[in-house]
Amino acid sequence: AKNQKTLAAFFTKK
Amino acid sequence: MLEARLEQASILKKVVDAIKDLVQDCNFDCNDSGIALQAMDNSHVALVSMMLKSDTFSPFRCDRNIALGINLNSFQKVLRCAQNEDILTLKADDSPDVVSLVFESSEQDRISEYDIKLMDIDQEHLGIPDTEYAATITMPSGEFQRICRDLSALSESVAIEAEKNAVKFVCNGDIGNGAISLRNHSSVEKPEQNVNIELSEPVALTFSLKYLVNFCKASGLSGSVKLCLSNEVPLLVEYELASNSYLRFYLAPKIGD
Repeated sequence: AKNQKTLAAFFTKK
Repeated sequence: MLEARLEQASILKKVVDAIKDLVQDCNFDCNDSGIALQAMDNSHVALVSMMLKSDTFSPFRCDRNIALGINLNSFQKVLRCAQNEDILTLKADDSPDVVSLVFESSEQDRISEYDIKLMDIDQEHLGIPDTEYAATITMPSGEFQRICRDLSALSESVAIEAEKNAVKFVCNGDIGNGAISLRNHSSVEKPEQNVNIELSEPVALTFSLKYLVNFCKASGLSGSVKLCLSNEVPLLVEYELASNSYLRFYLAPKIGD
């Protein structure tokens, strides 16, 4: 099964 | 102070219509380069990034950085009071409590003036790295909308598989499966139907159709849409607007364990 990732896994907080 | 005049109210109406089901309260960040917005949906899976460059407006004046915190539902209510062809002017003071909107009919001597109360929005900003995407697909926005809508009837998610000269949208659902393939296509007579696939390496990623269907509400803003993919990074869906302005959506992929 595939899990939905959140954007925090790819983009850093400014 | 901010003063930004748009020749046609329809651009802003369409932008707000396109994003208001994804994000509710947003800061419109105004500075001398234009008006920008970045906001994530509540689940932090999708992100909207809008840039309306100063050249989109005529004239455009913004002396200082001003953040206009606006509830998009309220914004939409007021924008619905503008005719598509109206000239729209946004105005705000340097430390504003309200943003003012003036709608002028180019044909009639009608001027409508509205204010929207602003809110303090503490918004997280994400740094989006410049990415050399492995696949960039440009296709008619209506075609992408149809594909997402059709496949969403069968499944919650779609696999987008880009390979040389072709892109495939594949879904597997409870009632059955679906797959749509598009190839490079260019026509001088109907350039609006062109499909262009640029690829440096094959990509296959899975995305939630619920969000893609939502992004497609922006289809009225541009005849074509650009999909940018690299393995294991968020999808970029871009609608280009006049004067290098844009409405972009990012969507985190579904990845296996």
